[in-house]
Amino acid sequence: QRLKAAVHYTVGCLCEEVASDKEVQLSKQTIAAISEVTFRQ
Amino acid sequence: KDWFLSEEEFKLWNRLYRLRDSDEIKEITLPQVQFLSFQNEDNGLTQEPTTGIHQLSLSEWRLWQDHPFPTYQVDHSDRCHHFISIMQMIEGMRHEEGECSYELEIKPYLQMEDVS
Amino acid sequence: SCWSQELVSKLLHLHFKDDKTKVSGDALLLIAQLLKVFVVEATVRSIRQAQAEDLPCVDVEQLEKVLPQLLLDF
Repeated sequence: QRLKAAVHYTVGCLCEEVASDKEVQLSKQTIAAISEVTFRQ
Repeated sequence: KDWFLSEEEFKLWNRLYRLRDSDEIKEITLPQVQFLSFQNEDNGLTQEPTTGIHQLSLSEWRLWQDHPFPTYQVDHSDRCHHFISIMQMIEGMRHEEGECSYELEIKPYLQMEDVS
Repeated sequence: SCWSQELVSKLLHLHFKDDKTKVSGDALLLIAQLLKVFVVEATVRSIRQAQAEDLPCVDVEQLEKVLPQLLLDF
């Protein structure tokens, strides 16, 4: 779970960076979903 | 120093990204891959939908998969274009009744000695 | 890159049979880059889908729409 949290945090930072660059908002659930997909990949 | 989140990072994660029990969706899961031809033991574990756990669906939007979605830095792979063309074919056959256009089109080329 | 080498190494070692398997720094950097490209691609494709639907916020539904093709592209 700690590893998942570290991946989730890293993915969150990346998503926020892209989202702010595109000036859109990502829901927390979307970030969590991208993190889960990334972890599984 | 190691892979753990630092105290600071943990606070940020906890505030910005962590899904809470109070959230409508408190956990996201991916569907378990099942190869039906390998009936291994854990295939039995069909996941019961549980409240608050959202299982990402790869089929909910299947009707949308008959065209390529826009890409950014990574183009669509050949197998993705193949998937899209199959979804287009399925879409084309969806409303057929009885006769199958694919069969009517391909049948004239069938030579029985090729298959006997 | 935002993926620390320790984090990438830990992720890889989850799947190694032999814990003593070593991964070179270059390989870790390459995997970190792959992870970054994957996350950015998933995010931008979801954003594009939300923009196509004129939505101010990207929700799980937009990711689900692009997910089959995204997974086939990696």
